[in-house]
Amino acid sequence: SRELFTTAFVEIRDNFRVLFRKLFAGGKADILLTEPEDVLESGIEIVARPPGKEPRSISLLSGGERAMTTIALLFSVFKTRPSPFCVLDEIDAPLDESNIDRFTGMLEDFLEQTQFLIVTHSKRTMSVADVLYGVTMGASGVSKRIAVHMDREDQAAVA
Amino acid sequence: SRELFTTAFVEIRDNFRVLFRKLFAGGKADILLTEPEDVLESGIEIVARPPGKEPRSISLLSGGERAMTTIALLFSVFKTRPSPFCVLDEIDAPLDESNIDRFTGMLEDFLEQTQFLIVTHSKRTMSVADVLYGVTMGASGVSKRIAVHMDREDQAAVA
Amino acid sequence: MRLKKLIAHGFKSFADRTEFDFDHGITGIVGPNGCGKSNVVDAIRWSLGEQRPTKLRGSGMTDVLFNGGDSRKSVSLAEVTLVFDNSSRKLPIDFDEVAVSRRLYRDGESMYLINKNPVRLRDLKELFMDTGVGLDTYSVMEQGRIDAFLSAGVKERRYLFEEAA
Amino acid sequence: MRLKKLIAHGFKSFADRTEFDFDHGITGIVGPNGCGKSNVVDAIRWSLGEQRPTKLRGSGMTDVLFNGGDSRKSVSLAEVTLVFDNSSRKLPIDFDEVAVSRRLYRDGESMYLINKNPVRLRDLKELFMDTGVGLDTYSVMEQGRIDAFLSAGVKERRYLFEEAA
Ligand SMILES: Nc1ncnc2c1ncn2[C@@H]1O[C@H](COP(=O)(O)OP(=O)(O)OP(=O)(O)O)[C@@H](O)[C@H]1O
Ligand SMILES: Nc1ncnc2c1ncn2[C@@H]1O[C@H](COP(=O)(O)OP(=O)(O)OP(=O)(O)O)[C@@H](O)[C@H]1O
Ligand SMILES: [Mg+2]
Ligand SMILES: [Mg+2]
Repeated sequence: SRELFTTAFVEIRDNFRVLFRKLFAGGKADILLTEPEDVLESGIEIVARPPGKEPRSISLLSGGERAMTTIALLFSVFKTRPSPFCVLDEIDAPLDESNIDRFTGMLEDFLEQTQFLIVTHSKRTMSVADVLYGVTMGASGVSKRIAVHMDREDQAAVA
Repeated sequence: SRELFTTAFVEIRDNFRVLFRKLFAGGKADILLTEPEDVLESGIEIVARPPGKEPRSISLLSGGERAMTTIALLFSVFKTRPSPFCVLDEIDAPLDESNIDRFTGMLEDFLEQTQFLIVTHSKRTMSVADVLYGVTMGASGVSKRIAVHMDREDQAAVA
Repeated sequence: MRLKKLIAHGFKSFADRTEFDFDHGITGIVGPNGCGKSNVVDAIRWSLGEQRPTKLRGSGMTDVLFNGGDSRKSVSLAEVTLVFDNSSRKLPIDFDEVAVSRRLYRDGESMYLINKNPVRLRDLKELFMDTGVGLDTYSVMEQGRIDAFLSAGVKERRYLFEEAA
Repeated sequence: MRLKKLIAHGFKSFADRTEFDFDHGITGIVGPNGCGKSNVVDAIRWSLGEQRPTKLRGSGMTDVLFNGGDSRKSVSLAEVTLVFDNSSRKLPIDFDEVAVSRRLYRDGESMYLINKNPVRLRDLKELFMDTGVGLDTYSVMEQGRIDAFLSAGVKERRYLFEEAA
């Protein structure tokens, strides 16, 4: 089990270094063990340095930078141990438009192995979905599913 | 101090009942003391019932409903004890377009006594600001302030 | 092992039988605040065997039963079914389609079913072993949790790596 | 008692002297992720006397000093000034404008100033007593905190009501 953990750890770390640079278009990131001599008990330290910035503690990252770092980590785990489906509930809420584009771009790299269900309010994220389901709630507090299509105007707005 | 607390509590509660109904266009809300016989130690219970729904625990409210409930509470306190200025950092992130409109509508009711500084990514919220400041960061990690105007296309998009 | 369909009936705000066809690469779920989008995410978590009511934003497990609205009475049964395409035989069952269901009655009695056959929770967990699907993997990221991961302690973060090992 | 201006110099990512004119009803602060918007909010909290580094997302107070970038060296002084319009004399000082400043040197020494005169933190707190401005009122709502209020315990919520009393 020590070997299993170390192999998974090293793979996730290598993926994280690559995917972070891709999501941030630069910068540098790493994952370290706080107690490398005791792999089965050690804590996990995350280092993230957006492009052009000095290395700082991750608590000083902005809301959007923290979300993108966690997304990089999520996808690093998926690359190591693919999951057939993934459900994301408003993960794009803190992101600006260019980060939403990088996030949705990365989704497309994982479509071979993973299917995504994404809850969102962002038209930019909606525009990459194959199908959109609307949920509405009538006056009686009952949810219903409706078909939704993005109209030409909305499509053009995010193009 | 017992009288002071009770007076403030009753005023905030009365304001909350009114402002909740305004923000949710209906429904019912209340604030209760968990131990009414011991005012100085008692906890505070919040009851919120969006229109058309049965009374349920506030943990079952949706992300947007929770944010609107907290906004109603915030403004209830301001009505009781006005604050000269208020800083809100992406408070509109979980809100859909119609809730953003209700939130920004309520802001305008408080402009007599309170000045607002609002950090936002939403064009709808930007459109109610008197002035917009952009912040940019150059390659060297230094933030600078720039003047920003919403162009005609963006203005039209949220009209 | 694609997720083809979700059917919810009597679960949270889905009082009526509601079907979602998920057999696509990226499916978007949209709608106003409070309409029931995150309840769809809770339905998926619940049908995979979630035992902690707080992970479904409730305080007791019967909080998932539709409990009425202005002109609707509460129900006494909640049921959610996930239908998987198993033509790749990733799930150790000899069927092209595998339907995983969970039921809960108002009196607290609950049931798990695989292709309409009652099974124990343990059988359900074994079914998904080593497929990457499960409650502790990163396959379901609830609303607002994106920020919690980085603020968790260094030891708490281990579960992500352990699950992958 | 309007907030007219904020001047930050050497505070977090504001290495150069940067001025924001806030003398309006609603001022919007916009920009891409990571550009420094929340650092403006931190600057306001800090100049009002915030003592807890974690409330400024740091671990020690010197985390607020600009600590360099690709082609810039770190600085040894951070200073933030808030300028208030006091023509209503809400602040117990006989001036039309009141400038409240805070300085921090790299060696940890810190200073508070009112209209350029050094004062103690206690004097600063007394200045804002009963004006509704302060760290424990609801006048500054940091990013991501909107959800935390409802999840706080019933006793923790008291401070909102006590502050207003
Ligand atoms: N057992 C139940 N019976 C009926 N309705 C319920 C039940 N449990 C939760 N609800 C209702 O479901 C609603 C919340 O739905 P949900 O969290 O899915 O919204 P959402 O679409 O995700 O909204 P948002 O965009 O704000 O996140 C609440 O208003 C709540 O009252
Ligand atoms: N002492 C410091 N010196 C230099 N830069 C700093 C310092 N402290 C924090 N920063 C940088 O400031 C940036 C964060 O800025 P901030 O949180 O204000 O972004 P933001 O505009 O609010 O972004 P978002 O939209 O993602 O919330 C981080 O990238 C961080 O590295
Ligand atoms: Mg939701
Ligand atoms: Mg921010």
